[in-house]
Amino acid sequence: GKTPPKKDEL
Amino acid sequence: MNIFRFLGDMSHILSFVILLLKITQGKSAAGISLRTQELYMIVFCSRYLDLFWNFSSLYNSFLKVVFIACSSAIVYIIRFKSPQKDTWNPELDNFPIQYLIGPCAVAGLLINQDWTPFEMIWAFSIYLEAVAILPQLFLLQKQGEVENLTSHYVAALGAYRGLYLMNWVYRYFTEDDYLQRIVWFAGTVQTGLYIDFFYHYYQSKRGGLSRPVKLP
Repeated sequence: GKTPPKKDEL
Repeated sequence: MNIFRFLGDMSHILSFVILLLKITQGKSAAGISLRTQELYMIVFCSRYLDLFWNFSSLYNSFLKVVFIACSSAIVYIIRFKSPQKDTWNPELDNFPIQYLIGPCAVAGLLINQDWTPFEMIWAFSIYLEAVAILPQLFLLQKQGEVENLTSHYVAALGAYRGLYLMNWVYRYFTEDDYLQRIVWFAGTVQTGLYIDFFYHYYQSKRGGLSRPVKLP
């Protein structure tokens, strides 16, 4: 399934 | 990284520069909502707690520190520094921010990614950022006429949000694993809050004129 989004945005 | 996100971040930095220049060079915080600036400080301090354990890039970590430092400096100057502190009018800038912080905290507790404490805090920061501009918009509305630098400040913030929307669309179509419902929802609400302002901004700046923005 989908992995949780990486927190790569500000 | 894509061009929309990069320009969005630059536009965000530009907004800080405009505001810092205005209050340090102009020696006045008139027309600037300290309430909004305090909300941004809360937003950045809570969202970027992960500076201590998440590392995505030097760019990201550096900007996180810059955002916390800039918003804290702005709050410090308006609240404590002379002569700026005497130009802040608490009767005009009196939006009840507890009605923004409370519901956002509840929303963060209830609607988040995976029920860990940081995800709750992170979601809270996303919700709060979406509405943090409201005290500033209400203050401008009360004043009717908006000074040029203040209008450029709000415009830079609005541009940042608009560019982030485009960044999300771009990432959705170019990345397989990119899905961020909370961020998209809050970001769309946030961008929507600027639409009315941008209409009046455009009206007063078109044709190369630099008239102050008038709000009805």
